[in-house]
Amino acid sequence: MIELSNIVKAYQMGDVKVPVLNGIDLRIESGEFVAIMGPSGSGKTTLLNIIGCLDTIDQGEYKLSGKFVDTQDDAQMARVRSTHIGFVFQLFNLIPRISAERNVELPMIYANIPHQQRRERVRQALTKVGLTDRARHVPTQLSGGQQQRVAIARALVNHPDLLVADEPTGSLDSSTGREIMQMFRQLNEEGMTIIMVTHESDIAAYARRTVQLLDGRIQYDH
Amino acid sequence: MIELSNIVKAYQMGDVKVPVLNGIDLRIESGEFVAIMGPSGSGKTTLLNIIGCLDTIDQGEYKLSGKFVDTQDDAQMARVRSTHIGFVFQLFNLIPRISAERNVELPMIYANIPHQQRRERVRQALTKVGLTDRARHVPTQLSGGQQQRVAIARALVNHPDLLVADEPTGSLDSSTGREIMQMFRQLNEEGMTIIMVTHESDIAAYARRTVQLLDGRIQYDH
Ligand SMILES: Nc1ncnc2c1ncn2[C@@H]1O[C@H](COP(=O)(O)OP(=O)(O)OP(=O)(O)O)[C@@H](O)[C@H]1O
Ligand SMILES: Nc1ncnc2c1ncn2[C@@H]1O[C@H](COP(=O)(O)OP(=O)(O)OP(=O)(O)O)[C@@H](O)[C@H]1O
Ligand SMILES: [Mg+2]
Ligand SMILES: [Mg+2]
Repeated sequence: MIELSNIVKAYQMGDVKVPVLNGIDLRIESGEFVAIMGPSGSGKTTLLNIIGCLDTIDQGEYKLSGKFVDTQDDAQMARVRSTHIGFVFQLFNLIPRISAERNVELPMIYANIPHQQRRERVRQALTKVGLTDRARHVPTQLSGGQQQRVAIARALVNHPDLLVADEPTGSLDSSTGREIMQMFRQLNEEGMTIIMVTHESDIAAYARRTVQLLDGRIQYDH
Repeated sequence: MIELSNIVKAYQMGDVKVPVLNGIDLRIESGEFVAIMGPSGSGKTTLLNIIGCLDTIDQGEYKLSGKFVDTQDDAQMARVRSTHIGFVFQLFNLIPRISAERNVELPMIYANIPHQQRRERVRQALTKVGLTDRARHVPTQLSGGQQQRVAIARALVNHPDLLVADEPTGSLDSSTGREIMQMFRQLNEEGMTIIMVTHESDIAAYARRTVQLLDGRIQYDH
């Protein structure tokens, strides 16, 4: 499913170059559940953004389901993203001033899902994350952990084949975190590929494989 | 230092009332280090915002250093906040498009600290959180954990007597988190009062006392 070879990525800030990924080789088969760990600033979010087709690479090759990503045009990539990939951002990226249920509904509007089916799926997704009683709250009327759970519901609502999640339980207490992880494990057993960044080892334990990043390289992988 | 008695707080959403704190009694002496834990949505951030004079109560009494908070006017409260209280927000609240060093400098501009002293304190604060090499980055050019560390540096730069921190290590890997907590412990030993929300028990272990919230009441306190 995911084939990354010799991936190099640096940010450019004016005339200063900030190297982030310095030669990443990573293969992830369809149906795997992989955790990515590493120190703050080591390139985890940058790697996830590349895997989720939200950012580009400077060197190397990225093949997603057998096709080179950098040769596809923007419209093709947008279609791949909206139908195949669900993304949970580290800082949620909810749309301010619209309710939790509208935020969750949004990806289905892009995918042309009919109205009645959208309403049903929103209800199911918010139930799965324990927030049916907060459906009408806008992001500023939700706690940090509740906003994170809305972001998780939004990522799952289109039943993606690949879930890319950046510290999905970072704002949750341990028992709410365990409930979310049990749901992820269930989705993985039903065939969803999950790639998740976490800094908590008891969360990484839900995955079957852990990849450790250090200074933009893979330190170990097992 | 902090005396909360029978604190009640509810949010009003149109004609719907959302009760959050349902009668909180809490005394915190000067120099204490207290952790607050509890499920997502249980009122931890709301309680911290009240303690930090960022939000108001509906019923009950709040005395900070012997003075009733609700009888002070806005200008007096703003002066108390900017000179005595440092705040680390759960979602950082950095000012976008200005650099890390400018974000850290901001509280000192409000407190009329002279230019040369400000530059020196910014350098010290960013060194303490391990980010001297990211001083010129704006928030979107920093990782999640780096943004959190800028928020911590900003909260400490005015040497407050009271530090109010909402999940200060939520976006940090465990070893960076431990470094930040060792710094907090050092500051507490030098006399700073610290009140910190966390959902990780190994972080709460740095405090000397843990208060557990459930459905807007204190479940236990030891
Ligand atoms: N402006 C608001 N309007 C209505 N309800 C609100 C508002 N802000 C917060 N709430 C509700 O108040 C409750 C307490 O929120 P609070 O942010 O204090 O929780 P918390 O304990 O910090 O949770 P977390 O661990 O998820 O950060 C939540 O159920 C939330 O939905
Ligand atoms: N737009 C940018 N311009 C310059 N540097 C950037 C930019 N975005 C990120 N960086 C730098 O790239 C490095 C990797 O960032 P990334 O967000 O991938 O880290 P991370 O492993 O996710 O860290 P964290 O655990 O703190 O979230 C960091 O050192 C950061 O300062
Ligand atoms: Mg990150
Ligand atoms: Mg909170």
